[in-house]
Amino acid sequence: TTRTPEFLGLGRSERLLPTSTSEGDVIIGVLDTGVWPESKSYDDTGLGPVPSRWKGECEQGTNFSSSNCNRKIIGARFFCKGYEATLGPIDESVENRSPRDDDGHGTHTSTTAAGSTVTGASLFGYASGVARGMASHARIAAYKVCWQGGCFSTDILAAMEKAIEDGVDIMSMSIGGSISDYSRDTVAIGAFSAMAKGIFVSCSAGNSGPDSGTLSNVAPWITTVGAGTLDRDFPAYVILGNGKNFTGTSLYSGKPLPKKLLPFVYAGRASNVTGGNLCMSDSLEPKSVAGKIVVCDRGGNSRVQKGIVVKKAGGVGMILTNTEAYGEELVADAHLVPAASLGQKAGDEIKKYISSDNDARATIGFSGTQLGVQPSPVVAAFSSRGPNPITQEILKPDLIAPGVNILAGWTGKIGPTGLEDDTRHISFNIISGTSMSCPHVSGLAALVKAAHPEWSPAAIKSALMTTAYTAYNNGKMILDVATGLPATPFDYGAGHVDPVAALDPGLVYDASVDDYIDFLCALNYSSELIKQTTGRQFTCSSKAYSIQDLNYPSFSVAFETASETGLGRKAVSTVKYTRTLTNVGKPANYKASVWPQPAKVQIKVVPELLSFSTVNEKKSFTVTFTANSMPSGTTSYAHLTWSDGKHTVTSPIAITWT
Amino acid sequence: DHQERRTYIVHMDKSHMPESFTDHHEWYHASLKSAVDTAEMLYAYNSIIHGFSTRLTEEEAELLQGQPGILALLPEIRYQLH
Repeated sequence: TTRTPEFLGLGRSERLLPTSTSEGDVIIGVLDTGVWPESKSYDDTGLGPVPSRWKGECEQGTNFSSSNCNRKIIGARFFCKGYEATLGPIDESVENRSPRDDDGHGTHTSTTAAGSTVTGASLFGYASGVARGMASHARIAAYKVCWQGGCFSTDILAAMEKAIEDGVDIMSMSIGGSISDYSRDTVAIGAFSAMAKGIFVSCSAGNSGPDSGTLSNVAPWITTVGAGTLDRDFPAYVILGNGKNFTGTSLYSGKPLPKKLLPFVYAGRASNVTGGNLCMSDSLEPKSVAGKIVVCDRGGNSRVQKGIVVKKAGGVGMILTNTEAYGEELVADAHLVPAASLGQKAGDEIKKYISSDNDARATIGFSGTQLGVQPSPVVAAFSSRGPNPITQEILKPDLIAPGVNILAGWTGKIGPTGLEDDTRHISFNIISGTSMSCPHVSGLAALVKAAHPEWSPAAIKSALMTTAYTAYNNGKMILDVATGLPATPFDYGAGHVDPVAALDPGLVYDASVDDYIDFLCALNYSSELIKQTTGRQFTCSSKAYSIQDLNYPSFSVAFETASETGLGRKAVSTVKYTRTLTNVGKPANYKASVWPQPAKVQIKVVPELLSFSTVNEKKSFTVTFTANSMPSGTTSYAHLTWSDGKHTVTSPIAITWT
Repeated sequence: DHQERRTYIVHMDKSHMPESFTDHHEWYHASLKSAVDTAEMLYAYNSIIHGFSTRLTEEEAELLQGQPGILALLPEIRYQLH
């Protein structure tokens, strides 16, 4: 990727970063749509021999042979038995029955995690710069599980099993399915086994935001990653005949519009079909749009497809306007016609202008790449939000990372829009999603693993979470683009990842396989369900298990409302959480602080001081939350920080009344 | 349609494998064949879970579910790229 290494501070602190040799020992398994091995991002120049412990293979298939692997792509496999059993044999004239990536998504995610350094990367000049993965010396093993018809759980389970056997250290999965209990969730089951073998598993949180409770991949042994923006934008300008200007975004790179204002029309008034405003295929009347710029509403079909519909009807440009469902979130696309995306407010004003002026005119201008955009990051509107739909006491997502307008490697098979009409060939593409933020964290976890090979997956997750930031340099809290207001832990979890700080967290909240099994006991899992989830035979004892005692690096407190407790409205509830911190730094004294002190809840930490004299020393503490009953849906947020003056070990606290 | 086949992940409890079997794959095959003679195994899983995946009708799935050593039958789920 370009820009994200700088945005994440990876160029600033070489002293803390692991050596290229230790980084080269880390293997990232990416379960996705495969790889396009000719991408320069898979160049293996300067990489040492493949780690001797590696048991993976480079499987042969259509247009893919073992010579397509090298010291960067050290493994490539494909899994399609489940897919073919349901949908029939793969049509090899359309899709390669091999690890070769026909889609681009898998090449994008794997190069984001661990692509080699490539100079002069860009998409038609946009986002130009030096592209590299987060762990540019780490190795990539590709497991193709996603095909044109989707990704099937039987194939995913087989791939996860093989990745574990092969010896990956990190598993990156930018996929999600329907929400189900851990014992019936293939990814959760596979991730448990991986975690038990010391493999860090990061998964995308989902793109169903900004609605609440929309997360996927929420098992506590998974690191769940939401998406934020960068300080980079691709501005496009819409100039109206009434003198008003609006700023939107675009990755259009073709011939510009003539330097004069052109007539323009709202698609809803240039169509006789229902939903004509959406510029669906064949919905526009050529006589109404010929030679004009067409305003299309977002939704219904792909954003770039709308431009093609406009072009086919004789239109010369498109303004893509958000409706209420999308608010002010702008997504940059490599349109095939001069086009710009605008937010809802600008869209509403433009539509008012069109309806008020029979000779409404406009033009669109493009101004390339803008850096230093502030505020950044902001939480992407599409990023799925908490609370956790399966276990409310575990706060999810865990953290956010760059996931908007990310440039990374791409397949040579299809153009940037993925449409049949798009015959452009590119080496890099710019796309958005929690699919893009997940491999950022996978690569950053590889850096932490390289620096601290003895750390467990939970310790790595803790390091990434407790060092994440929630405020900008000016002290103001990270914003949510969906509302324009400060985001909450249900939006960003522990905050935005800060990899340099994660390399030296001071303390970690570690957790073992036994701790996670105790967590399942606290959920009242039977021995059968525990076996289904963990593969282990275990019978919960008669001791009192508590979800609140899972040593998680964040806190989610769910109070019951008065009506549920059956007590009066003034009923006071108290919930106690126990945590254990492990010292991974020098001997130090840490002091606890809670900020901001929420008005509705009393939070007490005991003890408030923890002294560590040796590495790996463990100290426990309790946090007691006391609150009056509040109406259902009330929320409150805070943070708990342990600091020795040098390190700040911060956990988000989300409190809800249900 | 009760006759339409769906894909399932059949999760087995290896601790219930009869002593007459020396290889768990043989046991998987025997369990599947005893319930459904015509069903084919897609994958055999050996580490994350013990079990296999196969295509079954609803009736066959119920029959297999009743076999000893079956922990769970998980219907195939289609995941999406994010």
